[in-house]
Amino acid sequence: KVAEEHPDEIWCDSLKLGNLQLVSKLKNPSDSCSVDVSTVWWEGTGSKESRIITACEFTVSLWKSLDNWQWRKVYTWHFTEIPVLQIIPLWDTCNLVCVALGHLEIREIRLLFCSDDDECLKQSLVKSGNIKAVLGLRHKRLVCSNGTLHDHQVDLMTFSGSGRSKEKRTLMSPEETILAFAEVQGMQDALLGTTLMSNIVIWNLKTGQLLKKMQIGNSYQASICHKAYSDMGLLFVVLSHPHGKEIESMGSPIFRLIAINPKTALSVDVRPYSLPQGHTGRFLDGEVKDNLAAAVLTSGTIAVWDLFLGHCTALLLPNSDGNWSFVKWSGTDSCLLAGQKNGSVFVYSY
Amino acid sequence: CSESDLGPISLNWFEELTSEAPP
Repeated sequence: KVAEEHPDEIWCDSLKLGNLQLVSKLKNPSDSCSVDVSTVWWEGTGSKESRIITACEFTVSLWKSLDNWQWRKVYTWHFTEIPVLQIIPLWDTCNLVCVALGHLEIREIRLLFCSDDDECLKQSLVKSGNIKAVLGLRHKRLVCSNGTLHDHQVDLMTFSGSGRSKEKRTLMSPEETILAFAEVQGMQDALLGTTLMSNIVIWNLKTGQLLKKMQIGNSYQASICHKAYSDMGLLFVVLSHPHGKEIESMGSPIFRLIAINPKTALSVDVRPYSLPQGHTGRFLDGEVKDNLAAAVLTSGTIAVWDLFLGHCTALLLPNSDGNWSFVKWSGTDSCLLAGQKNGSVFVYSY
Repeated sequence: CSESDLGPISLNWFEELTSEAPP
């Protein structure tokens, strides 16, 4: 009877934490502001294991797993001049990770690794300039777009196993600012991007060709692409709209799934992913992995959606330590890594 | 999603667009 009278209230209560279970907490004692978290495969004394990597303003730290979901900080890379903005994981690599450094925009991308000979921490400059978007891809590759309208360039870099050398090739530029890149699940040679002028662009990574530039309408202005899936001749793309206006009839969609026919460049809305009633906020940071999307909202809450089910499956409200400021899916298992500016990272199993 | 909304669908769109795009 209560559920009938107050369906939204009951649903929200059951949503809090939802499918998430807290398994571990890392506390970075550094005084500086935490900015990002990710996971990386790391090979130490003969065994390959998943480790957590955290970024503060001027340090990046690697955490080794101990027994009972405890973590110990084992390495820290230090940066002196430009602050760290984000971690860029290279998903199927071992002992390699990239970071983006800059103030408001990315100025440098650096590769972090550990020397084989003396196990010393190393870092090397991969790219510098006015970098607009970057993404780590499978097979030790990284794509980034840089420059202004007149000298705009899209570079694809492939690293060697040790990270010491790299091979660079240029992808054809769409001649406008790229806001984000996304890999296409089910089509490993395809790369997708969203642009400032509401276009979705597709490249062939093998040939470097720009295959299509598709207008997706004004309601999608400044969209960020997170993930794309190729199925039955269509591209299904998950977008977020950090600067989007609220559409009353749809509530406040944080993510949106659209279907595009790449042959005709026609697209349709498939599904909005909105917050449950009683919750508000705009997209601040987020990530999509397989069928799960997670976002930190301006309200300081983290929300999780199952893209197949179509609704929010978990809410992490701000805790006594404060608001959430970044969220990532673990690349190596089904864990959610939720971070706060004060250096706390909470690991939730999903 | 139907062909009336999205136009003719091709399962080989990636190969077809690659052969049509400038090298």
